[in-house]
Amino acid sequence: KTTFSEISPSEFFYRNRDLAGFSNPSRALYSAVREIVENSLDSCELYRILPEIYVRLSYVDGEEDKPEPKKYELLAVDNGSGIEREQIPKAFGRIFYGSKYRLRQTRGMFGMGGTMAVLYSQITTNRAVEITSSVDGKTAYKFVMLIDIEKNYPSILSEEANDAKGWRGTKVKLQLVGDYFRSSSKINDYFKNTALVTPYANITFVDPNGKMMQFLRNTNTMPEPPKETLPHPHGIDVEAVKRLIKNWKGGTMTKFMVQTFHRVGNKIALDFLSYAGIPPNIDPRELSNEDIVKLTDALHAYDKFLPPDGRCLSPLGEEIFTAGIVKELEPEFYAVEVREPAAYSGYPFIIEVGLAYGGKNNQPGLRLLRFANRIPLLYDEGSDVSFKVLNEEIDFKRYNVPQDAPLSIITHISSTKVPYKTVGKEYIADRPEIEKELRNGMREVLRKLQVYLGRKGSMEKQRRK
Amino acid sequence: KTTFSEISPSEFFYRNRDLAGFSNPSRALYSAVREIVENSLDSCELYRILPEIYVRLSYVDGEEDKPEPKKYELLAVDNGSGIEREQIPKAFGRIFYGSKYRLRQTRGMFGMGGTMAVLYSQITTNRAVEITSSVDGKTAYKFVMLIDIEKNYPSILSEEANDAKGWRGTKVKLQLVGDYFRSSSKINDYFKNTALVTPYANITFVDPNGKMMQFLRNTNTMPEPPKETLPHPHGIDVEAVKRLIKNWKGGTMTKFMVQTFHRVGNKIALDFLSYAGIPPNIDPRELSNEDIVKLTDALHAYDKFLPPDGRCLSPLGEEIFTAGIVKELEPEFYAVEVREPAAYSGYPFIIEVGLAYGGKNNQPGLRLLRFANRIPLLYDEGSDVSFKVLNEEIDFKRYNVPQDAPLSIITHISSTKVPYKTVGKEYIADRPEIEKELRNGMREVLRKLQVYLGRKGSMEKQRRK
Ligand SMILES: Nc1ncnc2c1ncn2[C@@H]1O[C@H](COP(=O)(O)OP(=O)(O)OP(=O)(O)O)[C@@H](O)[C@H]1O
Ligand SMILES: Nc1ncnc2c1ncn2[C@@H]1O[C@H](COP(=O)(O)OP(=O)(O)OP(=O)(O)O)[C@@H](O)[C@H]1O
Ligand SMILES: [Mg+2]
Ligand SMILES: [Mg+2]
Repeated sequence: KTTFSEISPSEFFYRNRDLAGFSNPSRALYSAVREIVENSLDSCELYRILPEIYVRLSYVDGEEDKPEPKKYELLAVDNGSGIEREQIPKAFGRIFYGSKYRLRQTRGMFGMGGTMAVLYSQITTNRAVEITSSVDGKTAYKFVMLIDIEKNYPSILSEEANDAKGWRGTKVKLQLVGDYFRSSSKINDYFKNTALVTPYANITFVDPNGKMMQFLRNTNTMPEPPKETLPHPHGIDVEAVKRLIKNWKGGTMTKFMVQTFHRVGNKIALDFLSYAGIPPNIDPRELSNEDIVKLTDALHAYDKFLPPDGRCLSPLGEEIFTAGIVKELEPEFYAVEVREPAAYSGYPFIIEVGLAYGGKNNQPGLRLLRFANRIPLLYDEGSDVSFKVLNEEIDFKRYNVPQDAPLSIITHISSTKVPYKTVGKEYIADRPEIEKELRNGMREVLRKLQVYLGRKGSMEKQRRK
Repeated sequence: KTTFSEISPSEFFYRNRDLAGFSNPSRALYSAVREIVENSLDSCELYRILPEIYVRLSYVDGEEDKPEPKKYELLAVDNGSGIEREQIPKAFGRIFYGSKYRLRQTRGMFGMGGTMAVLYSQITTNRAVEITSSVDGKTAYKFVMLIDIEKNYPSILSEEANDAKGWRGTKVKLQLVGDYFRSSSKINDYFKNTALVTPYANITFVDPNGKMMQFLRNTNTMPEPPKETLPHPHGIDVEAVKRLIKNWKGGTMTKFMVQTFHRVGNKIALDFLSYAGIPPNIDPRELSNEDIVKLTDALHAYDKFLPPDGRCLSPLGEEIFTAGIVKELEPEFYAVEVREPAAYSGYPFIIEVGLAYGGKNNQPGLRLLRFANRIPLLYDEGSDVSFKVLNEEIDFKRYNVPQDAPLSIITHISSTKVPYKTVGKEYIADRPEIEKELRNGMREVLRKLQVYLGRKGSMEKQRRK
């Protein structure tokens, strides 16, 4: 007789933590750091707070001279928005719980990254974690907690309220088994590359040996925060339409179209409804199930909807992107191309491609740096859409770029939904619309390099004469 | 004020269905077919039933002449064990619910594949699915059901009990939006490759145009079903140890070690407990939290535990593997290497590598066919450990194999836990222990090819003299 059982989301990701990037001690150390830093940066940017982020890894007493893998303490402090007292335990003690389940560009999207760091800490050290947060600079609540993995629920061991003394933000302190020897170069690259795309952030990282890496802001200008946006008709499926109708407070189909979908005005709504054969004055809640399917099919097929505009997005922008490239890569020549907004499956996105030639990096050969929603992607390059485009769709000879030229190509995608292929956010799916913008962006920066190299070459010829 | 929300597992995979392989109509059609076929084959093999599997894709009335993507009906019938009446709705209507959450080699492992097919069907067609099953050949229960995606729970529209007339098994009937034009070659390859590793199965696939692909069994010998096994000390973390202790019915530490862990006898248990500094006669439930951490660290560090044996596994075996290669690839020369059992993180695995040269496939160049627990892996080859080993760690010149030789390398891994990197089961992580066995397996079959080519070459020289 077959026995069935069910498991909670935390149980699932406990058993399958490879899927979330916690596969071995060196990778898990990296993932814990990145998930926590990304939470801090999201929080600062959403409320337009100039980020002050401090991360320290240290050996646990008595562990310093042991061989890897071994216990580390991870301490991270930010000056972000903080988390309301009632939300702190579930924010870190429940998988699929968070504030980013909306159509808005943020680093976080799955509702589980912070919780995974806590889970991994607990299963490798059997210790509770300490989460402290203040939303008002007056009171800071400190929770010492575990996760009940079978129930996917926090298990609070103690709670304290203390004077925050003006500090607003979030502090995470936990122990975990890591392998810093193996992951240090990736963790260092993570901080360097994060600084490249967030030049308005002060980021301090202290490694277990006490060495401090400090990235000081070179601008006080923060980007416009991303905005929540309405769904676009092209991306929508039947389930989503049903829910939109279920939540509809009342009014005609025309009003429903205009208020529900992105960039649909009265004129387009009426033209669409006539195309779809749906009376404009009925209430959407009167539609039968068959009508809803007919409506959904029509939403996909109707080709006069305006494409998603990118105004809800917050790309790096030429100024910030260039500042980051110049500061981190100190190139002899650089170029940046910010593409026009585009969309895949109704989700708006903006591609930005940068190029850095020579200068501080005089390593011959091509390097690819990838970013998505300001997150550096440091793993699984070979599976990423940027790598595919760069290697299969770009003809370097055509730009007279020598094979061993010291060249870095930097790609960044901003989107309300980055199409990661894994919950570990390592690489991006090859959607044709994204491929096209990457290809054109790369061609554009290479064209600019070609002009520079051409000019440089003819100036050298002049000099020799 | 930040608003938090939580989402159910089905809501998570509805929003992020790319993660599960349901990213677009052509891919989703493939994924629906494979998830259902893998469920059927698991069911037959577990109860040692010679599989009879029938899968039919057909156009939905009136859709035939529409452009892709369009609606298809998927019908799949097997002669497996069937599913108990009370379990049918949750088996297909709840994510993270299943019978494969145990330490045993099966195709399924996540408890969500069948449910994803149902979910995708519902969100693209708004139609209920029909699941029929009989466990005794007398009564067949037919459920017409939807998934309440927000609740992660089945929503049963109707239930019928009918005379099964001797049929025992499971039948799934659903509609979904697919793109057969784009996915037909992958779906066809899936069936061909499945037949390669399951030569004891009768598999029939009827495509939407009525074309029938039939794979008749060429052997009645079924492999030994895999067995559930005990965890191995090396793979265990603190959380798992705590649970094992919590479930302990009573007895000494020695008895706990012997009954809980794979291949631990009294002698090793006593030696280990003395190494760990834990009294052999106390009950494990007396251990403090610190002791449990100390016990877990010792379980990892102690090096005299016997490695996992492969006896719980069910590899293809030389006979079946060879029969499949000969039948499907009709090579001029073939070789097979079945490696000794090994383990990664305490999980036993067996690598089998096959080689097929020339014959029916005289396409010049190297082809890689990958399998895991008898599942063909047809996507993301570039990210898979087999691809990495083949391309980075094998020196073909050393075996005198010409660059354009018509060569297929076939890899198969059997394990109690295949380290997939995605829930879509597309490719496998590069664990060093797995890499090593693949490398040695590939070298072995290439050595045999080298002997063959050498002999063939010298015979041709003889002939010309
Ligand atoms: N440093 C922080 N400052 C403010 N809020 C935070 C912080 N860290 C976590 N949170 C809150 O906790 C929630 C859960 O975080 P978690 O990392 O688990 O998920 P997420 O960031 O929403 O998504 P993802 O899994 O993609 O990271 C966040 O949505 C956010 O509201
Ligand atoms: N054809 C079938 N015959 C017998 N049992 C089945 C069949 N299809 C599904 N089941 C049962 O339903 C359960 C859920 O199936 P589902 O595919 O969702 O998950 P799984 O196979 O356990 O794991 P995975 O997500 O990796 O496929 C299975 O564990 C199995 O017990
Ligand atoms: Mg997060
Ligand atoms: Mg399954």
